Amino acid sequence: PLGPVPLVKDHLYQLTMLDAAYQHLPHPSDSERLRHYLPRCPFPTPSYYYQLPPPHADSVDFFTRLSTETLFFIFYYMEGTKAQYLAAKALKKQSWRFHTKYMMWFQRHEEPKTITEDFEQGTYLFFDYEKWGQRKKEGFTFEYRYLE
Amino acid sequence: PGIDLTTLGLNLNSPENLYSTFQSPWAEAPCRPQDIDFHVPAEYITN
Amino acid sequence: FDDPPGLHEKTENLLIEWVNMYHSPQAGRDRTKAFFSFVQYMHQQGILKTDDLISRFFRLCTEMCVDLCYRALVEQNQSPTLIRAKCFHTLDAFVRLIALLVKHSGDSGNTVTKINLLNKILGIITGVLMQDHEVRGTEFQQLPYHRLFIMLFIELNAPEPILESINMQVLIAFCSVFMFLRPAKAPGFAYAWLELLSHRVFIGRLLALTPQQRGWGMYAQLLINLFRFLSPFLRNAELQKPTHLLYKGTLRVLLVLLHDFPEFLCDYYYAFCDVVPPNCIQMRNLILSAFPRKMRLPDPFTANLKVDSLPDITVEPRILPNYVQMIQPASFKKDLDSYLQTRAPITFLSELRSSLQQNPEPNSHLHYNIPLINALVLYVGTQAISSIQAKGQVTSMGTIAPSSHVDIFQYLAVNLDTEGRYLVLTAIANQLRYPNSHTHYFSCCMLYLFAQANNEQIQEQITRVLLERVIVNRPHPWGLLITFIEMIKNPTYKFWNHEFVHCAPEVEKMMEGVAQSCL
Repeated sequence: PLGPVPLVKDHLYQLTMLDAAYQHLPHPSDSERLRHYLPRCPFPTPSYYYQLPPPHADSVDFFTRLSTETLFFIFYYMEGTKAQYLAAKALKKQSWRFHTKYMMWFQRHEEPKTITEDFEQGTYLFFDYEKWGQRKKEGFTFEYRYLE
Repeated sequence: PGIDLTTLGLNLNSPENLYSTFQSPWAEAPCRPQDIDFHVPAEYITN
Repeated sequence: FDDPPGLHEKTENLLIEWVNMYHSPQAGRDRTKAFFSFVQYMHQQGILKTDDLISRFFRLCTEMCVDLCYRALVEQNQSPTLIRAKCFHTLDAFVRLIALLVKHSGDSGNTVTKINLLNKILGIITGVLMQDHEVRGTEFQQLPYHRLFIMLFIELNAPEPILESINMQVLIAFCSVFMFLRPAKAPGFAYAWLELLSHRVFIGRLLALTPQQRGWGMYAQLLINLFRFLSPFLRNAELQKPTHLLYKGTLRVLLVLLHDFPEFLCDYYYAFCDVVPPNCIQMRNLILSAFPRKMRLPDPFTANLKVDSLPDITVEPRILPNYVQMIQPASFKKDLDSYLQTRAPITFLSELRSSLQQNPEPNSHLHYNIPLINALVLYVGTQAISSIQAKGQVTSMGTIAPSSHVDIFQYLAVNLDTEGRYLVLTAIANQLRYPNSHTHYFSCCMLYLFAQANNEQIQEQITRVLLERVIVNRPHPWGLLITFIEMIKNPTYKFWNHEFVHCAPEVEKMMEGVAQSCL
């Protein structure tokens, strides 16, 4: 008995406004901080590509299995997100440490005999700070050098 | 008959909460880790 | 109106100055350093001198931010990403200014000053939105307002002691704004509104983190407004794309609530079923399927399931809105109580139909007052359960009748027209949820009405009301399944003998199909 009902004036106005709003829907990134370096660029990939991230992609275990370079890339390019946080945890699990003064990750090979303010023994990640500063992705290389 | 609610992009069997990765009522998939703003330690803000 | 001369330019210069300071590398971690020097600047400009000037400043800033967005949105061949970056460059700076002013206004212990300022600014943004919505009509754009609200909400919910101390008032402030901006008032903002309501930080705060579930009532109120808005459009089964998207979005949000906060749906199911249109069967099933996480539901298809012996079956469920108040007028409630106690006044039953037809839903073309029917059914049922327990008995097919309570249900089943009976049976079926004393009583009641019906039309309609809920896509409420299975399986009801079960080959086939899947 509760079949369709003719819409009254108010409802028609609401429907008109809803139709108009439908033309410019909010985008999920509207609720996220601006991503200066990796803004969302949704690209319609073929349907046979994975459309969803693999399960547990937001777990530390998953990140721990990523390569170190990938973790560095995530850490430096996805600042302020859960991905950066997970990458940092995974790097620590891979026994990297974060040098807050130089904002760099380094790996100690053995407990240093003396720890100076600036440099500790270990493998340092070197990368082209200028290129990084301009967010140039091409030519962005990581270079490992053992520091005595 | 309604719709098959398992096709709305929500992992209904997930042991974790869904709301913390809920992307949007119109999104067909949950948030990815890089979509979620996170209060990381200040030192990590390296840019 | 009457902005003091020069205030517009002064405000524009201040806003530009702040945006530059906000984005400058020297601004410091969260721009606090820049903020304190900017506040000095605002003082020098006399902006903070009076309440009225502060209000005008924020209104002008909001309008400037909004205008900037409209200009960016109409620029040709700009990618949405670039447009958003341009808009958010200013909006996010403005949000930070508001957040810092709220945090640092008055001394740290004075939460009243902070909340008053927040309410003022939210009110200003809301006012600008409503005026914009009205003036621009279908040209209205949600983008700037959505960004302002969500980023301000996220900023004011950062894990900082000063913010934790005012968090409940912040939530109340935002819920009040969202109540005011409900879709019926600002339909052009409806999508952004649902996006705001379902944002992970908003749901997290209101439903998960706020102690003693103090955010639940506010969240329920907001959802009720969403159902109210959707209701007239959903009544017309074929949904146009915009409505269908909003409906699907609502289903997603309800699924998240069902998965993460089933107790919330358990508590507020009654209020939601009052406003969800009766033909929204799957959405209503979704709400009714919620059960407390600590509860283990026995498989409803278990052969010879002894419902009476389930531990939870005598537990009274919590029902949050005070539905008894819905039974109006007071004279009707008085007669009802008197009839339940003493079966007098005897005229109560014969006047019942007209009482239920008083002031039906406006614009609904319905002849009955659905909220009144829902409240009456639930009230009579709960009174029946109490009187059974008062006699030291347990609810069963043998103890629910004879009773004045079942008299009322039977009278309604026999004497109402199709529409009225459908609404009463729907109100009864809405109580068939997880194992609790209401599910048990109303399940017995539905089966009793079927068994005692004096004409097949009633039995057919009972079957329809249950069947339409069983044949839709999942989820199905546990109480619905056990009632339907009992009805088609227990020979007492002679279900398969009824003419309507065989009235057409496709009906017979469907019945058997359903029976197969159930049994």
